[in-house]
Amino acid sequence: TPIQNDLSEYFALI
Amino acid sequence: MLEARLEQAQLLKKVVDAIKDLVQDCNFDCNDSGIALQAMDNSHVALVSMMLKAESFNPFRCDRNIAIGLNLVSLTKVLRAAQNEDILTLKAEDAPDSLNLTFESSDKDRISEYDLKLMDIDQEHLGIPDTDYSATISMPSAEFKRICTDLMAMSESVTIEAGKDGIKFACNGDIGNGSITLRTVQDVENKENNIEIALTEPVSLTFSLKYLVNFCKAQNLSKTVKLHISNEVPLLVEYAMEGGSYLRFYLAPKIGD
Repeated sequence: TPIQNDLSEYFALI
Repeated sequence: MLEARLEQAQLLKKVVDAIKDLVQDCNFDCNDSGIALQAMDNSHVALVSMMLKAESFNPFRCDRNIAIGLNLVSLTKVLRAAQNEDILTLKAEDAPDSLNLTFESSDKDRISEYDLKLMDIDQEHLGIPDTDYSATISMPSAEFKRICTDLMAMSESVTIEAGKDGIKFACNGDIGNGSITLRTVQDVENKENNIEIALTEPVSLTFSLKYLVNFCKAQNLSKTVKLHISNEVPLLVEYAMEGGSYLRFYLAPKIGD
């Protein structure tokens, strides 16, 4: 089963 | 101060209805260009980005940056008192501790007024880079909802594959598998029935259907929805509204086996 990824991996906190 | 008047309350009612199950406490960030909201769901898998442009209001006045910290469950309770066709006016001071909402019936025989207590919300903001997506698909929003709902009955995830032959939504579940393939549709009479696929390279990504079905609550905002997909980056699901306003959802892909 694929693992659910986290958005913070793609978008930096500003 | 903020003063923003909507000709029809249903715009705000529909927007809040579409996002309240994903995010609960969030800031409406107001400035002279309009009212913006950016919030992630608790699991950091989905992000809501709303922009209600000043052009969607008449009039719209906001001379400085004002953060309106709202609990969307509370806001929903107040908005339930507004009829879809009511004229809705939002008012807030520069450093507000409450948001004033008035609902006027279109024949002006009833005016309702509510003050909603605000919250101090320290919100994380994410920088979303401008992305040239490999595939952009425009389709009827009702069709997208049907696909997501049908596939969710079989599986937790959907693989979206866009290629030269069309776009394929495929799932694998305990009871079996299923897929729906869409090809380009050009309906000259009813453009909202069009399915348009703009592709620079083939893409294939897997997403959680639970979130996609949740995004589809925005279906009433727009007859069409746009999906922007690139390999290895979050999916963007966009509902455009009149006046340049929009509701966007970003969803992190599922990865690995």
